[in-house]
Amino acid sequence: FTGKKALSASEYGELEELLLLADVGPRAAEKLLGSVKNGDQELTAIERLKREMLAILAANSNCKLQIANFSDKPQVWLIAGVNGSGKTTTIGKLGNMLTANGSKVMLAAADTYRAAAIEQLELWSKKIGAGFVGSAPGADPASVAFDAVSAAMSQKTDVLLIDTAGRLHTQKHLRDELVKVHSTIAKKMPGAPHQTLLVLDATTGQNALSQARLFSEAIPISGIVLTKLDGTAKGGIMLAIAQELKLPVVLAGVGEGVGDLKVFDAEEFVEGVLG
Amino acid sequence: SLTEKFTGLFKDLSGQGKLSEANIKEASARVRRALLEADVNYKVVKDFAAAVEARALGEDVLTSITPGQKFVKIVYDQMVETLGSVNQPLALSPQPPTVIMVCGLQGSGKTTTCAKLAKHLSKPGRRIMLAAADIYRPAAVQQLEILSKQVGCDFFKLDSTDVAQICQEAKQEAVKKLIDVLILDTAGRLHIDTEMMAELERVQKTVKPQEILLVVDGMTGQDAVNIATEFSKALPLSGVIMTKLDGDARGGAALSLKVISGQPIKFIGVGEKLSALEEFHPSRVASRILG
Ligand SMILES: Nc1nc2c(ncn2[C@@H]2O[C@H](COP(=O)(O)OP(=O)(O)OP(=O)(O)O)[C@@H](O)[C@H]2O)c(=O)[nH]1
Ligand SMILES: Nc1nc2c(ncn2[C@@H]2O[C@H](COP(=O)(O)OP(=O)(O)OP(=O)(O)O)[C@@H](O)[C@H]2O)c(=O)[nH]1
Ligand SMILES: [Mg+2]
Ligand SMILES: [Mg+2]
Repeated sequence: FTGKKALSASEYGELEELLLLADVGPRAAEKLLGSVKNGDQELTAIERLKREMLAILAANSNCKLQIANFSDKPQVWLIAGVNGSGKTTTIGKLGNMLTANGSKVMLAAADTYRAAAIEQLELWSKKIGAGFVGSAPGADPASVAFDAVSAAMSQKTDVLLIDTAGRLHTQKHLRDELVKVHSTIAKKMPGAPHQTLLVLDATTGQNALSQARLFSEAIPISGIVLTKLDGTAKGGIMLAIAQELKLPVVLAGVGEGVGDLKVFDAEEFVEGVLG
Repeated sequence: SLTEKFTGLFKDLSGQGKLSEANIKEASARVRRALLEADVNYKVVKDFAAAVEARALGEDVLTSITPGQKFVKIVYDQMVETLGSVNQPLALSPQPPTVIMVCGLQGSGKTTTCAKLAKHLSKPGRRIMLAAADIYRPAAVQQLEILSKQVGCDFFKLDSTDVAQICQEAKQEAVKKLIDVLILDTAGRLHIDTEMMAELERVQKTVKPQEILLVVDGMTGQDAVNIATEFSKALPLSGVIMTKLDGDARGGAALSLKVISGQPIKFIGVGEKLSALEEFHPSRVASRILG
């Protein structure tokens, strides 16, 4: 049905299957197909669908993450998300991207909980030539964040990336811990954190919406990093997230290597969902 | 809850007169939507809804005094049966060491789960060894070594770029040290990464594990079918472990994993602590998926 303007019921069924297999979710898929049925009949159905999806993803005007020429320095960026989503690796790649664009970068290991989390981030800082602030395991994450912001301020750092422990959004005491890290940063430096990025795994299904809801209720999220898009999962749940929460996807993780991070491309994402 | 939803639906429908086959179709469409929202795979949902529909017609839901309740029971029973009816434990070899190989996608919880399994299997007189076969992720070996100290079990690592060799030497060391259970932690990998999947096949052919467990993140969406398909093609899986079910993910991927791999889900991970491993019970997961 690529060139068709009007689709049969069974063709709409095929489109629905495509969307559902991409993790768009039944409610969002129904809404999308409804708007396709009622849309500009001069365009093909697929074109109507693409435009509707792009419009949803463009719901927030702050869709482009600034990655160079910062006026407020040090930039303090906080990274959060559920366990295993790719936060630590994303920070390594992002630090590399920022360094390549002319910034002096520092990484802070505020995951003081998980085994070898601090070592993991320190290895990344060595790999990309960034500064590093850590602590002994078990230290208070908020105090690591505080020390890191102080160090970044005194060491003429351009961008400080703060790694946090993975946490399930449903655990109140862990949400509270994140809120404390966020407010400690804000008290130490007005205007900080300048970015708070939520890392979501593209392989996650409908639960990503619950994650985005609860994390953004706890702290103000400025953007989403969608990781593991190099797999076969399409990350279609991002449409429901964009529609409901108006959160922009700013970066895409496409592999485990230091260079495997791209600026999010909505057109490419839509192409991926539609196979 | 599902019971309330279907009791309500059938009440409305029977209020409109005698129930018909069309009403069963409507109910099964609602089941379909609920399962899609719970991350059950689209194709698995289709087959499941068709089975429920056939069963509902065959078991006279239409003539029941409580059609809603009867329908829900059919859905629930079908789910429990599909998930595997009863718990299937780990197969420990009478000739030690039993080798358990753990594999799966990046970040699914393998390393933590290996340590949890070691703790679960620990009992007086039984020696467990954890072997670090992830040579790629920064500090992966350290992570497992720290966990092995927390469990209080043996630990094996080797400075080599040949993962099959590392696993082979771990097994030889386990034999030497009279280890009862050797658990191999492998690197996370994509099911579409041919080289990395070939690495797992080499390990399997070299070490011939008694158990090959696929560790899958409980929040996984439609992709669960792809993961199960490719890993089953590459390896004779013996079981699945679903992690991070201490959150609010419905866990519908469990259905896809069981149906596609044909293997039992043996455990679920319910937290970051090493004690947070539970034996899989189909009835509990069925209730969770059905919400
Ligand atoms: N294929 C692929 N793997 C990724 C990507 N991003 C991260 N990973 C891998 O995912 C796994 C988990 O990454 P981490 O960076 O440790 O994730 P995390 O969110 O920091 O984990 P916790 O701190 O334990 O919550 C590692 O094996 C990474 O190499 C990606 O974009 N693609
Ligand atoms: N809440 C919760 N977290 C878990 C569970 N299992 C593992 N985790 C966490 O998930 C994150 C990833 O766990 P790992 O054991 O490093 O995952 P992995 O599969 O070995 O990752 P790679 O080796 O990079 O592929 C860590 O933060 C763990 O503490 C679980 O059942 N519940
Ligand atoms: Mg981390
Ligand atoms: Mg691991």
